[in-house]
Amino acid sequence: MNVFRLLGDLSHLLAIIVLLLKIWKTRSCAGISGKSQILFAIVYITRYLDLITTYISAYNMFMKIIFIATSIAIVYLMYVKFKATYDHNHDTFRIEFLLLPTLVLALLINHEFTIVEILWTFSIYLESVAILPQLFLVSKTGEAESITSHYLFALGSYRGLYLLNWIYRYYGENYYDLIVIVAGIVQTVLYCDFFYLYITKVLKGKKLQLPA
Amino acid sequence: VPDAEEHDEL
Repeated sequence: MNVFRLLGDLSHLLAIIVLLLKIWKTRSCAGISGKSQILFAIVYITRYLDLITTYISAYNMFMKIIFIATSIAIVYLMYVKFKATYDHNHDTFRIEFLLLPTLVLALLINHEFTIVEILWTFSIYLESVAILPQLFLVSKTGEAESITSHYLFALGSYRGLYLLNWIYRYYGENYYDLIVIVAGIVQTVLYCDFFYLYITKVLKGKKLQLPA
Repeated sequence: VPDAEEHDEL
């Protein structure tokens, strides 16, 4: 465990806490894509199946349980408890366009052709594009609340910090995993446009509004 | 290259 990975994990955790607090305090999930949240829940459930078979560390186990539980909780809050506030008219991205290609890619490019490994690979590919429905929703409405922007910034930073972790591990331990590195680059690149708007607008106290 | 089914990262 190095500092980049720890910061990445904490940033990821912070993103989830910010999102949960936003929904809970405002009693509303307006501006949040339920499609992206469903994809994230699928990502964590398929990736952390190894909770049952492999013990890595208490930290690892704790975080996995937190990510699975909170992703399911968010989907529950959006589709059941605060369903009336869910912005389904704008959340129209077709998730099968992400689910099917990532599944096919996982079947073709993986470390080992076993069910657990293919699901793990699928989760890595799916995670890299899971934010697209959310970005699509922001582009459709043309704006995002600042709390939603903070959530997206923390969520986007997490894989960016993991990229630094992989560079560090490559030089320090000669460890690398091309599947996660390429997917992590794709994932981080998808946030670049948002990062630019966040730094130039939200951090200066303005609302994130897309140019008309 | 890591072993399959032993992913230590989140």
